[in-house]
Amino acid sequence: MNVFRLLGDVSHLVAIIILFLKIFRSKSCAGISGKSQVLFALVFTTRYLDLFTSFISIYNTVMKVVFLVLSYATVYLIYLRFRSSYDSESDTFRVEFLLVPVAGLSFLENYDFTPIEILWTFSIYLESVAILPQLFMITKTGEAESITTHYLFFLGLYRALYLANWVWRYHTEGFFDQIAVVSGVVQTIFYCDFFYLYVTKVLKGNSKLTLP
Amino acid sequence: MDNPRKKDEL
Repeated sequence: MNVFRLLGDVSHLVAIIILFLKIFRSKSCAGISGKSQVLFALVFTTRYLDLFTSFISIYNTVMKVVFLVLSYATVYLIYLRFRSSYDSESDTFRVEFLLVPVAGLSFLENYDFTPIEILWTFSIYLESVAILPQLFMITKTGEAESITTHYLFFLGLYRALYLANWVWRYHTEGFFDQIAVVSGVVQTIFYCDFFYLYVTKVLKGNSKLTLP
Repeated sequence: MDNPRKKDEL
């Protein structure tokens, strides 16, 4: 474990908690893409299949359970508990355009042609594009509540910190996970435009992010 | 590809 990966995991946890609390306390999921949240729940499900078969550490197990529980709870809030506030007209990204290529690529480019490894690879590729429905929804509505932008900031920051973690592990352990690194770079690039808007608009104190 | 995964990352 190194400080970059720890900060990355904390940033990821903060993002997921911010979103869950925003929906739970405001009793509304306006402006939130339910499709992205379903994709994230699928990412955790296909990545953490080894939750019961291999024990890494208490930390690893607890974080996996927390991510799984919170992501499914968020999907429940959006599609069941507060479904009347779900803006399905704006959440129109065709996720099949993500799932099919990601599934195909995970069969082509993986470390081992075994179910666990292919599903893990699928989760890595899927995570790099899972935020696209949410970013697409914001460009479509032209705005986002500031709490939603804070969620996106910490979510984007988490994988950027993981990139630093991989640089660190390469230099200290010679560890290099090509599939995770390439996907992580792609994932972080998708946030760059948002990061610019977040720094120049939201941090200037605007109550919400409105796209130019 | 040889499998470098240490499976310790979330």
